[in-house]
Amino acid sequence: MLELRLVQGSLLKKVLESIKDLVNDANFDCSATGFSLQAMDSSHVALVALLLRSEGFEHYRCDRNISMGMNLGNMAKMLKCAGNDDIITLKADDGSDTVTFMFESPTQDKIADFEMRLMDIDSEHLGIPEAEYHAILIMPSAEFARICKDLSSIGDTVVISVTKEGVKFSTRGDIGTANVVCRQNTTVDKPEEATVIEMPEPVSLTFALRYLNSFTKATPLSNTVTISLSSEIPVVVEYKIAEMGYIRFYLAPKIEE
Amino acid sequence: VNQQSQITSFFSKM
Repeated sequence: MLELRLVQGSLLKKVLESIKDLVNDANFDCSATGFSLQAMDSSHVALVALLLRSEGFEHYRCDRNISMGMNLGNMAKMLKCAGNDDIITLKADDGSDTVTFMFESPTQDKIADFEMRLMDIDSEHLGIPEAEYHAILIMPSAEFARICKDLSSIGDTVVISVTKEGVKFSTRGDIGTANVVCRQNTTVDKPEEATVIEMPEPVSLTFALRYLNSFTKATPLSNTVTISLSSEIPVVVEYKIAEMGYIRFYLAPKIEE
Repeated sequence: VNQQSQITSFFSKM
């Protein structure tokens, strides 16, 4: 028996909005520690890893480890029917091939339940090694989204270079070139507006902007985004989810041939 | 030219 009750149902709504266009079908894994997902996009260039820890749920019952295959587009359609302030409960009986989403309005005067068929998805988990990053950026998530959106109107790849001066996002295309430099800025009145650069050493990597733009769909989840870079390995773009977990996007770099 | 690499060449299947 599985029953997960999330008072801040809007978090699950936002999670689905941020991954449904990147990944079509995925397995949600439920265990005593929490509700998680790991999936690659269809071209195996990006990977998303989601974790919602069990303590973040008001009620978390998971009798045994279970993996539920879902079509994320259909799941997003059902979650769109939940109000932003609704409590969302996810239920599945042992051995059943469906999952039920229950939406309760805050005043408990409206209760809806949506049942969705589960799918068999044979996806293998990838081992993600803990890496020492050459540069870690923490910046306002809206700012990062704006930069990715603006640069993608000029070119389709971005070179992200981190030096002690700051971080530079560069692109070029048919109509010309664009460079955006963000300097470390910790003299802000609200901590979430700071741009922090931890850079043990300079690094420069090239990525496809369309994936970064897809990752920024997670912007509503967190005021800040953490971008961890190291030469020749995938970048990690992480959005924290309230006090309960995170959504991490990994993107393989474009390598000079 | 920049060749797009794949995530599977960095993270091994468990």
